[in-house]
Amino acid sequence: FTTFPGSPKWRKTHITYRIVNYTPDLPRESVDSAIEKALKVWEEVTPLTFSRISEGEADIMISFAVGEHGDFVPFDGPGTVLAHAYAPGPGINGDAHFDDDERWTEDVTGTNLFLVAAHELGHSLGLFHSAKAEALMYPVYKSSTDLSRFHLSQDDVDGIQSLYGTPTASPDVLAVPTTSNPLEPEASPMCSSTLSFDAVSTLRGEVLFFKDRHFWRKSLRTPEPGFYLISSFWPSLPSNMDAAYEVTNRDIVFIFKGNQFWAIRGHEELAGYPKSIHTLGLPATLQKIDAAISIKEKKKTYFFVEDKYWRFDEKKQSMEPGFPRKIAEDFPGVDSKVDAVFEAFGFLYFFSGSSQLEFDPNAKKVTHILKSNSWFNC
Amino acid sequence: YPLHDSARDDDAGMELLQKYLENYYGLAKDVKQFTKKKDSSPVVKKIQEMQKFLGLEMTGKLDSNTMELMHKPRCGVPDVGG
Repeated sequence: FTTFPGSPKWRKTHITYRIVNYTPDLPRESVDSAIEKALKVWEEVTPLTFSRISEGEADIMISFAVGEHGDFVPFDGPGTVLAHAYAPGPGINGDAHFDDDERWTEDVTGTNLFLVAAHELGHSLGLFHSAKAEALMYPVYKSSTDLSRFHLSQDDVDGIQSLYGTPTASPDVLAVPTTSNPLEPEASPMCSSTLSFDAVSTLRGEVLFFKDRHFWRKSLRTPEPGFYLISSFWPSLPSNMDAAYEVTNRDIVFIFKGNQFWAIRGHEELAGYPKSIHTLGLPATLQKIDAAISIKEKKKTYFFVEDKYWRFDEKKQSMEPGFPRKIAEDFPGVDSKVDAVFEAFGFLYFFSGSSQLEFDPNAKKVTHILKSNSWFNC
Repeated sequence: YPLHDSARDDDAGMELLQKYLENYYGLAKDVKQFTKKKDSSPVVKKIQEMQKFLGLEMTGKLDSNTMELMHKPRCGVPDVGG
């Protein structure tokens, strides 16, 4: 492997990207998915994390263009040059450009966008070309690659880790601050049959159950949840919150209390918050929400308030017309006021008091009734 | 006719080689001189550098394997640093 002259690299581990425009060759969802998958390739072997922004200047700006496209390195029509990208840095640096005179495909019948994007994003992170023919960073496109068995070569891994090091112990997980130790188990009423929650949200593959000033943190890999003070992770967040949900492709968890909401990314409390819930398009008469969930596949966020819900379009960043609708009409069986909701394994889990309803969104019915603390293996 | 096509193919090949070496291997742009230089030591060295990098036999000549690889789609970022 080689790196760019001077070995430029990002001096931070959280990188933003923005898909500036789309190729007409593929549905937008396919482009989004190919880029996400390409970033994941590098995320898995480094401490780097990526989140997508929809406006403004991102570290990595991704675009499709033909011929001369403003960087004095014109594309050449169909064939030969497929794409190019710039080493880490400000401005155009870090950006990846794809030649839209190619026929971009999800499979290998044309030019596979995922393979090219994974290569170009390697440049965006600081890798130059590799002379190893088996490496992703080899400059020549290999249409014979078996996509189902795609993996980085050791040369690619050595290259990127020479810049950023190896992944932290659990790259997806929220590290426990040094100032925060789990509270004593007896302080946690996690096995109480009357336990209810204020809010529940996923965060980087874990589930956080919020209650008063505390939260339980449950990884699917460990049977026992940790129990923490909210303030030990995020000093500015309120206690007794109303709702929380994660937007995974932005790596943000939104926290709601009263008519305000906050945003966190891992340990970081994002600037510019709290904001009014009315900036989301909720009616001015509404003073709080009960629960919320963002569905990644649909790119929609649902806000539950008493017996109604509103739906927010994450792509358009606006509330959808035709709402509110009755919860019970679209989520048959969910009849009580919702305290909290989150998604796992394709099901929605609605919490109401000490009860929990497992709802299958495809079958549109409640499939199990559980205790609210069923996730704690009491 | 065969002679004519062959000559034309040769010209096209040289043009591709020149552009390839200029774009990806830092060969100085010198259009008029390239034809004369094609057998010169700097050009041969650049061809060998390209062949070594791409995992080809280092013949220093524009052979069919080298031509084939140069025709394949690729990333536009140069293979060697400026």
